[in-house]
Amino acid sequence: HFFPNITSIPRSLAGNGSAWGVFNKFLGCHAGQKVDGLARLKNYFHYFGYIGNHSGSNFTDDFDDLLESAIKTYQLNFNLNTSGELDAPTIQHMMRPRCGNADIVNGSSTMASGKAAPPPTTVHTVAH
Amino acid sequence: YSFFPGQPRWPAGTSELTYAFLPGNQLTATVKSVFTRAFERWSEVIPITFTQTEVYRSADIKIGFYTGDHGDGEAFDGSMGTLAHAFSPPSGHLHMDGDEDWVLDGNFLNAPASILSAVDMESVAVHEIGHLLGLGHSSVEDSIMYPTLGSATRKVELAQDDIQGIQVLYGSNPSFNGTTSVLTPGQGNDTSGAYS
Repeated sequence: HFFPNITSIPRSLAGNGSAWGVFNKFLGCHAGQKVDGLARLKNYFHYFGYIGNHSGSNFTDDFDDLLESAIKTYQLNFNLNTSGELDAPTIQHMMRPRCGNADIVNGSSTMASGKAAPPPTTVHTVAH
Repeated sequence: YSFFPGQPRWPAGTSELTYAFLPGNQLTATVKSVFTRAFERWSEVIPITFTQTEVYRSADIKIGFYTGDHGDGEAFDGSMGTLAHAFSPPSGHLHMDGDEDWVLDGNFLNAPASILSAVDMESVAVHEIGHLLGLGHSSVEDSIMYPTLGSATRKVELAQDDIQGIQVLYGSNPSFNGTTSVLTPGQGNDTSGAYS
């Protein structure tokens, strides 16, 4: 669908919104809950690398540690409050259209989450 | 900025890369010119030029519009959602989601508020070319390589973060003086997009 300018988009196509608009219903969900459709959210995080392949792809609707960890990493990467909760800024950000490439490839990322913690061998020094 | 694991890049000494469009898409010259502009934004800062070729099979970079499952294991999801994806060097594959409402002129001033599905094609093209060259996603919101793009939003000018990242891989274009030029059709970044 190519349009020379925005005014040439037919009204019939306007207002489709985000393919991830359904995520709105998860606003306020938190660890320990079980909510219908939460597995779809896990699929989203799996697709973009926030849940590793080792976790399989048959996700449950449980708001478990796996999901909380994925949310925290996502929030870190996108400079959101790292609460691990599905707050409004996080949900709204997840619904934005985006590049299909994963943020985390094979478990590694040099986005903010990959730079947050120093490697274990780092020795903290103080200038003297 | 970030790189793909292993920091893949086009081979050292590469000074020119060719690109071609999937013949089956039958893209117009106007659509192709959007990509030409997007390539120019990167060639301005690194010592690599991009040349269009009609020979799709032998082109270094292959650009195509696809819908749904198109055989690479990364199915598109219809309007909005994922907009495009591209593979790390030296794969050269850039896939755009054919279900999006792609806007060519990059002008979203006075856009009707009801148009939630409009996507600026050049903004996405510049981002995906970054992947083709070896850049991963960035957490810097102003950067081209930030993963999300609001609808009816234009972001086409490389940020310092993008320039630093790509120059780690390829060095600087000797002609680059530290600032990028504004390319026609003229509008720079418009991240205040009404719907972003």
